[in-house]
Amino acid sequence: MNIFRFAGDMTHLASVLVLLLKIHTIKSCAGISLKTQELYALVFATRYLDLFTDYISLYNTLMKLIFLGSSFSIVWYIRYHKIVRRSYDKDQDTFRHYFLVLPCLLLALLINEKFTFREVMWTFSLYLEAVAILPQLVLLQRTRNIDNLTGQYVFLLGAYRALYILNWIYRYFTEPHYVHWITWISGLVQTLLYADFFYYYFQSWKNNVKLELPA
Amino acid sequence: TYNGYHHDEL
Repeated sequence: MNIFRFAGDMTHLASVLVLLLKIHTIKSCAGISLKTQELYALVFATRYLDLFTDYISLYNTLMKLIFLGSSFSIVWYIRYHKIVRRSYDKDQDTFRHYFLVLPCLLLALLINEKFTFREVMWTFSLYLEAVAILPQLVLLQRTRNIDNLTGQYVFLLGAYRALYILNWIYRYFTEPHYVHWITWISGLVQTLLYADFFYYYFQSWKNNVKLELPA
Repeated sequence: TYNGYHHDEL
C-alpha cells in the first residue's frame, strides 16, 4: 500500500459517500445517471469475485464490501425508493449503456492476462469501469444546472483513478516485475474521459461560477 | 500470490 493508492481509495470512498449523502438526505437523484450507477454495480460485482475466496487484508475486504454495498443500494434507491425515483430523469438518461457491456466483454475475452473465468471477469470490470462514466457525462451536458453534490461526486470519481495512476507509477519503480499494461491503459483512458469535465470544474471553481458543461 | 490470482488493488 502506498500513499497514492490510499488517497485514491479514500477519494473513491468519498465519491460514494457524497452520492449516498445526496440521495439519502435530500432524497433526490437529480442529475445522477442510473445507467452509470448500474454499470458501476456490475464493475464491482465482476471485480470482487475473489471476495470470499482470497483474503488479502481486512482493509481490502472491508472496502470491497463498502463499494459493493453502496453501489447496489444506490441503484436500488434510484430504481425503487418511492421518493428518490421521482427525481430520476429517465428521459434525459438515455445513453444505451448495454452497448458498452458487450464490447468490454468481447475485449476482455480477447485481451487479458490469463484466460481464466476470474481473470476475464476482472479484465472486463476494468474495461467497463473505464467507460462507465459516459452516461453520467452525457447526462451532465444535458442537465443545465449541475448541483454541487453531483459535480463533487463526478470530480471525486475521476480524481480517484488519477491518483491510482500515480500509484501504478510508484509501484512500477518500487516493485520489480510490477507490470500491468491492461490496468494502466484502461485506467488512463478512464481518466482522460474526465479531462474536459475537470477543465470546466476547475474553471467554475476558479471563477466561482456555477458548473456548466457546453452542450 | 493467491492461486495465480494476483490482484491486490480495489
